[in-house]
Amino acid sequence: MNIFRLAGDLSHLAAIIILLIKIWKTRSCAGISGRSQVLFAIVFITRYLDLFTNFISAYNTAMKVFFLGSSIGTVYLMYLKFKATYDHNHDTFRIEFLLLPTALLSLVLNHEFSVMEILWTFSIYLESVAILPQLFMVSKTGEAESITSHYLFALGSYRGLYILNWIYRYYFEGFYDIIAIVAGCVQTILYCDFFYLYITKVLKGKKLQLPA
Amino acid sequence: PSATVAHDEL
Repeated sequence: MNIFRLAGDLSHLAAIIILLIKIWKTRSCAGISGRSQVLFAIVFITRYLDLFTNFISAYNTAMKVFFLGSSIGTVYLMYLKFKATYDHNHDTFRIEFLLLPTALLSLVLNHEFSVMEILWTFSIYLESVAILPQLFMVSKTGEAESITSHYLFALGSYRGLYILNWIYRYYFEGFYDIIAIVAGCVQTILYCDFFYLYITKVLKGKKLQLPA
Repeated sequence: PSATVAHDEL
């Protein structure tokens, strides 16, 4: 474990907590893409299948349980409890265009052709594009609540911090995982224009408004 | 030999 990975995990944890607070406090999931949340739940389910078979540490297990529970819980809140506030009309990104290519790619490009490893690879590829429905929705509505933009900033930062973790591990541990690194770079790059808007607008107290 | 790749990152 290193400071970059810990900061990344805490940023990821913060993002999920911010989202849960937003939905619970406002009792609404307006502006949030349910499709992205479904993809995140799939990411965690396919990645953490080794929850019971491969014990790394108490921290690792606790975080996996929290990520699994919170992502499934968020989908429940959005599609059942606060279903009436879910904005179907703007959450229209075709997620089959994300699921199929990532599934095929994980069958072709992986470290080991085994069920667990292919599911882990699929999860890594899917996570790199899972935010697209949410970014698409923000561009369609043209704006986002400030709490939603804080959520996106924390979520985008987590994988950016992981890139620093991979650089650290390469130089100090001689470890690197090219699949996670490439997917992590793609994932972080997808946030770049949002990061620009967040830093130039939201941090100055303005609302996140995309140029129409 | 298929070394099962143990992923220690979240």
